[in-house]
Amino acid sequence: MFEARLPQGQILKKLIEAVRELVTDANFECKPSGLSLQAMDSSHVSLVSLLMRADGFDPYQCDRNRTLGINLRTLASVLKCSSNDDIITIRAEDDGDSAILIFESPSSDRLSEFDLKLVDIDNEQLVIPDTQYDAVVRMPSAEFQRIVRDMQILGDSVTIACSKDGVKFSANGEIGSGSVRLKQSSAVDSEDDAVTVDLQQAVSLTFALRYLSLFSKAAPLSPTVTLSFSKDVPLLVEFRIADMGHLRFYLAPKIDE
Amino acid sequence: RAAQKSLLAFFSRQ
Repeated sequence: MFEARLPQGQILKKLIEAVRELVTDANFECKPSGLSLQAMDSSHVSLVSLLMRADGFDPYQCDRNRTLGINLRTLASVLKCSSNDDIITIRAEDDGDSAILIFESPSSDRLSEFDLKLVDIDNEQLVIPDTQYDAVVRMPSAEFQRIVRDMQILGDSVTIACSKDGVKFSANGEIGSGSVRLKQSSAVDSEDDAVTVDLQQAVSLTFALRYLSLFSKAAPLSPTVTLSFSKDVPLLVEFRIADMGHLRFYLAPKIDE
Repeated sequence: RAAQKSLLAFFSRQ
């Protein structure tokens, strides 16, 4: 049997809200070490990679590897039936054809149970090579979300340039052009408010804002986001999930022809 | 003009 109880159930709610517009169906790979998911969007431009380690659950039981194919829209609808402070348990019986979701109120006086039919998903797994990135930018996730939203006023793509001074987002379209420049923070009250640029070499890449906007829906998961860039390789956008794992998005760059 | 690349141009299938 597979059973994973997540005391902070709202993490799962935020996760599914963050990926459900990008990916319709996904295989949750359940292993003794934890739960993972990898899926591309339908146009094969971006990829979602989720990891939730077993030690983030309490308890976590996985006797053998299981693949749970789940429609994320359905899962999102079901998760809307839980409260933010509910404890959420995912269970799958051996040889069962469904995943069971249990929502438990903090005082345990309300228990709801939903049985979701599993779906067969032909999921291509990609090998993501280890990459030494030219620049790694860390910033508040709310700031990332705001910049992406602001740039969308101007056009459908954004050029992100990292240098020792900081990071510059710029867009131009029919109505005009604009940019937002963030300097590296010198002194901040909280590390979560800081902007840092870890630079090996200056790099400038162009990306579709539509996808960055979808990625930024993960902002409620984590106060900070990390953007990793290298010339002519996909952007990595990473949100940490408490102490238990991460939600990563990869986005292929736009390249001059 | 910049063209959108597919992710499959960078990552290989398992």
